[in-house]
Amino acid sequence: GKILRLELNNFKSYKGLQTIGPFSDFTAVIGPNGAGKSNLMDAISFVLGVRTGQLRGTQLRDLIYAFDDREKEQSGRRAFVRLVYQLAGGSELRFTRTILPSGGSEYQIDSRNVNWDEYNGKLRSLGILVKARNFLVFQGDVESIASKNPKELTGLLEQIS
Amino acid sequence: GKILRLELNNFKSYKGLQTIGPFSDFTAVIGPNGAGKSNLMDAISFVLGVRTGQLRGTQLRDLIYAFDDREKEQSGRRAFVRLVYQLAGGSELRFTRTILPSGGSEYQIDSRNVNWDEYNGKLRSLGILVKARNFLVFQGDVESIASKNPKELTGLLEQIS
Amino acid sequence: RYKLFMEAFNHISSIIDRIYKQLTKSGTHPLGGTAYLNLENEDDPFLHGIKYTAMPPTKRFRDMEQLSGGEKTVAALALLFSIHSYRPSPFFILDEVDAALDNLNVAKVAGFIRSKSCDGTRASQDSEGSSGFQSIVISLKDSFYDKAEAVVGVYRDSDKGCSSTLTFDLTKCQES
Amino acid sequence: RYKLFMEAFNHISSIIDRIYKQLTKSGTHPLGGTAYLNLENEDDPFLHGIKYTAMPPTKRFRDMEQLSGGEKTVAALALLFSIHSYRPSPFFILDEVDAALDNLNVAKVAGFIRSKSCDGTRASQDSEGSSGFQSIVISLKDSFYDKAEAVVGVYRDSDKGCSSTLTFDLTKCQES
Ligand SMILES: Nc1ncnc2c1ncn2[C@@H]1O[C@H](COP(=O)(O)OP(=O)(O)OP(=O)(O)O)[C@@H](O)[C@H]1O
Ligand SMILES: Nc1ncnc2c1ncn2[C@@H]1O[C@H](COP(=O)(O)OP(=O)(O)OP(=O)(O)O)[C@@H](O)[C@H]1O
Ligand SMILES: [Mg+2]
Ligand SMILES: [Mg+2]
Repeated sequence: GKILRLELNNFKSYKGLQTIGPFSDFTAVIGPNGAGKSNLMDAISFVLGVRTGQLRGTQLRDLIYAFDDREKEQSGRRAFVRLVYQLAGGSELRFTRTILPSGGSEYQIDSRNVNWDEYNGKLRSLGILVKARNFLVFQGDVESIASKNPKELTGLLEQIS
Repeated sequence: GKILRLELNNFKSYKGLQTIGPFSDFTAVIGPNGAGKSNLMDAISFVLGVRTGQLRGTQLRDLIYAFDDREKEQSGRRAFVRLVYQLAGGSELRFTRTILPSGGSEYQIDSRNVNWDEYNGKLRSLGILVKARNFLVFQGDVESIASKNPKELTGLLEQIS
Repeated sequence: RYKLFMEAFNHISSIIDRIYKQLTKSGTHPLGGTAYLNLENEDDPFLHGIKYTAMPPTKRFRDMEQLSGGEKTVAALALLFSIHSYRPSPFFILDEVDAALDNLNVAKVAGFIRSKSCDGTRASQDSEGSSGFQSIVISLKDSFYDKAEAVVGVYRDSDKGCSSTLTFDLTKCQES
Repeated sequence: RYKLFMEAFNHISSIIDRIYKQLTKSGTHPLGGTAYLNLENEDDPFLHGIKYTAMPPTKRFRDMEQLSGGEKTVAALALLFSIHSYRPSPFFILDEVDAALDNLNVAKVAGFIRSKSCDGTRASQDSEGSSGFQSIVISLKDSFYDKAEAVVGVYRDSDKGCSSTLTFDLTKCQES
């Protein structure tokens, strides 16, 4: 399978509802400094359930679009990211994660609300191991992978075995 | 004043005696990955007295040229770096730092042996504050300068005031 | 637990050298470099750990700390792709991994990724047993993204004060 | 001690905004961004520290952690050059500081460095009171080094198994 497209709604620097894609087998993301490229990777990581600290935020509300510092303080704002995934057979599966005004988050597969365990179980069945994160390399992290000490390398292998 | 040229003898990946330069007011150092560009910056940092840990070595002997791991173990090897500095008036001043076979290092101004205090004092009189290092940015360090926390920034300012 | 771990370790250490050679071979060094994994203590890997060693072509040091920035990046990518081949995920997302690479290494890494992502390898398990994957790569270098099949351009819409994107299918406009 | 510290702080915070504007202004944003330093506690700076804030053109967030990789690099260089203007050292050595910069920012930073290093500014204190300096810059990007006056090319001599260099004076071969 593969990622077909993304639908972002008020996620980080993406205001309102925006559809991004279609993604091909090898897609490059380009643009000037500060345009929002890493925020796009954060959107994919967020919808897969990667924790907020890894997405340059301290709480989920930091991930909701805001024009300036004042707007950040307003309550009642919402955001979601939907990942449309194409299965090997050609049919589509939608993973959606929403940030609620309360500050929590909600998971959906297609249009059914599910809890994290079911959501994560479905991802694992597709070979997407969020905990091991062996398929995501965040900006600036690549060199540190080669400098891991022996114990850290064991830890990495443990997570995928 | 400015740096005119460097003379390296068995320093890191530079075998034997090599003269590098002349350096102009704005010199770019280019070359493929692993060629020895950062080692050149290490040579300048070394001759100014920057500590070995900052130069990707654990002891001074690591900074002496070796063809492979076996050669590294041999004793009796030496190395030096000489920085030829042009004063505002046009005359030249030579700073030389040598790694002795014993593992220690020796400092010379022109051809006179001096101790570290006199060597560093002369550098300070030229505006080269090795302790503050506000003029050296090592590979990969630039972004972290902007993310320093308030106490670290105070520390940085303290060193230059 | 020990059995699972050793299965992963043996698979990855059997493939790491081949992938590192694919990433480091060139006209002047057709053989490429050498890379291997060692268990510090066979009987109890959990306590002592795994040592990774990569030696670029013409270099003979075993200490990874001596490698340059670009050499470390290539070694890291080789490890990452080897781990992936044991537990293949359907896609890879890489954010400016080419920052420390010179143009030659950018071309090698982009070529490797293209060979794993495009031209149908995703469907078939190729002969070496490592499967293909979809790649989404963020890069500032044109020598990287001109090997991609599609490009997502991200720009800042300063009237609205937010990010926007445009997508281009490169396969349609590539010269034959 | 307090007096010396405050003297340094006042000098640097009076110049940081001007330098940041020089590094961020462009055709579309002629005014550039905004940068300033704040003392967390006026009476006892040693205990509480200094907060640095930089806001790129069109952005309104005060939190530096929200900046992108390239935006942080530009903010860091502005701070570095401001600190230098208080305690000018005769030269700067920069190792691949342009790794996270897009082509536009590379041109701005290289242009700034050239203006501080070449054309005689080193001799004269220019009007803003910040002096010039000699620059030695390691870079992989041709859009950076084609602004230099001289180039040192480093290559690996694989017969000898070591590094060697060649120096070119660009001022002699630049087209008029
Ligand atoms: N919640 C938010 N609302 C609006 N804008 C945000 C939010 N969070 C982050 N941003 C903005 O996103 C920008 C950073 O974007 P990002 O890190 O994706 O840039 P980038 O394209 O990766 O740049 P670079 O090439 O420099 O790495 C920042 O300037 C920040 O102001
Ligand atoms: N004592 C030594 N003797 C011989 N070679 C050494 C020594 N110390 C380091 N080296 C070699 O120097 C090389 C690294 O050089 P350096 O870090 O200067 O590369 P670079 O040109 O900066 O590359 P990059 O563009 O990737 O940053 C390593 O491959 C290492 O083997
Ligand atoms: Mg980024
Ligand atoms: Mg380097």
